[in-house]
Amino acid sequence: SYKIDVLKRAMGVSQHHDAVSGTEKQAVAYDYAERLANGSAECQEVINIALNKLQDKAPSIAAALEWKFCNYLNVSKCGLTENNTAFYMTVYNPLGRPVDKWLRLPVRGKAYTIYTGPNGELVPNQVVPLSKETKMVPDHNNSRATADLVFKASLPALGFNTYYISQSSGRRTAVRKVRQNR
Amino acid sequence: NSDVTLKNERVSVVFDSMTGLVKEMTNTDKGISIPLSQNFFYYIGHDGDNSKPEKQASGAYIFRPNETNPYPINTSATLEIVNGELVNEVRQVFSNYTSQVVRLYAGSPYVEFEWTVGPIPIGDNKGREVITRYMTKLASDNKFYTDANGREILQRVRNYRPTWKLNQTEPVAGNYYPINSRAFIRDEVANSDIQFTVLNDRSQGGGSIQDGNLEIMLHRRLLHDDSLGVGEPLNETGVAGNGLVVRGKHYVYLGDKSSSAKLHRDLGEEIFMAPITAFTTSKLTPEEWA
Repeated sequence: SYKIDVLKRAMGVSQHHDAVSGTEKQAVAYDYAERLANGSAECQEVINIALNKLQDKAPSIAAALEWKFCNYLNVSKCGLTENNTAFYMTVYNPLGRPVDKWLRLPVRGKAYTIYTGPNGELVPNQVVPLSKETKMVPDHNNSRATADLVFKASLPALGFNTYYISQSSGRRTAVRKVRQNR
Repeated sequence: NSDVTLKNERVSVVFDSMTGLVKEMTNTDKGISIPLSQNFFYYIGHDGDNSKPEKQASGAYIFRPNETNPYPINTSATLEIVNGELVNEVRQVFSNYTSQVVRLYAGSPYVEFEWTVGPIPIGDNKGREVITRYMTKLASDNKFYTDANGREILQRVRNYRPTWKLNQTEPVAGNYYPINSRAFIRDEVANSDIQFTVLNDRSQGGGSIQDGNLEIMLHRRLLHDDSLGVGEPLNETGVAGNGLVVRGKHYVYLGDKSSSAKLHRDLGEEIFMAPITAFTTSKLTPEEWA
């Protein structure tokens, strides 16, 4: 619980009116951001422990897994998905009802195969090339991703699903440019 | 030379071939179709004069545009189209600091507008406040609706306050309200059942300055302190020193009032409590993993 307290304290500080409204001085904004980032990192460690407890492991592979979090998925940046040709992903649904959620992962391959569930069901996916023009791979974020891997995660209420994602052979979705009359 | 249509089995959005802007939206499930236009604009922030309270500058506390009408960032956008089995998207570039991806996932009843704005240019010494504006022809009768911190939906009436007689001196800012998770406009004409709803991924400000329109503030960069205590202009330069680039999403739904009410409650919850993703590069085979 002391790890969770770091974020609790940061949130407590952020109840101050200037953090809520964004009227703090810039130096204070940086301080708020640092506190929240530290709190978030500590909570990710807790989630790491929780996921290892939730996932039943065979006795032969009892070692705890190290789960990593991609904090920059919103700007198509994730070192782990960009730099590995195969990886596992767990998606936890905090809502008390089942949810279907479209996920986008920054990748560099042209095609991928995704399996889920204990029976290894195939999950349909699409590799969408990123566009420099719309700054989906902005120079700002140092990402090496060239595409987004898109698929739908079907999640149980207050539960999780795991996915095995690996690069395969195939083609990406084509991008068509439109020449407009002006 | 023909218009570009983004569609799935439930909804479609048409983009004008001449301008590259959104032109029409249809809810196929409900058989509702409306002319819809969407574009990015900016207000120029008031420079102000801090020695005179009536000449307040636009700043961190205060939104005070120089003029009532915002300037379009561009009157057209270049387009790129991606068609696939799971997601179709149209990418629009409006300027070197404004772009957008309009996405439609298979089976989705709503359209996702992912906007990217910044760094806002200030080379001409003008502070800018960038908005997106969704323009319909709905007869919204001076009204629009926002949420109160994701809970109660409140009706907002232009140039009106329910508990006192308002002397409106700010035609734009005086009609801006917090949009914490959603806002919508309705066709207020009798027997019409159309509602246009926008859910956002973060708290923003916005208003319906003209009937049928819904505008939402996306990003601000200002050059003067508004003299209310912060003591700095709202001019975040970021790590590179040129200003921040901001990206976010709007989820747009066109429907009747009852289906809109259901959708924005469910979807609002899903946006607020989004799934948590975690990754690992375990050496286990998929069989061992299973």
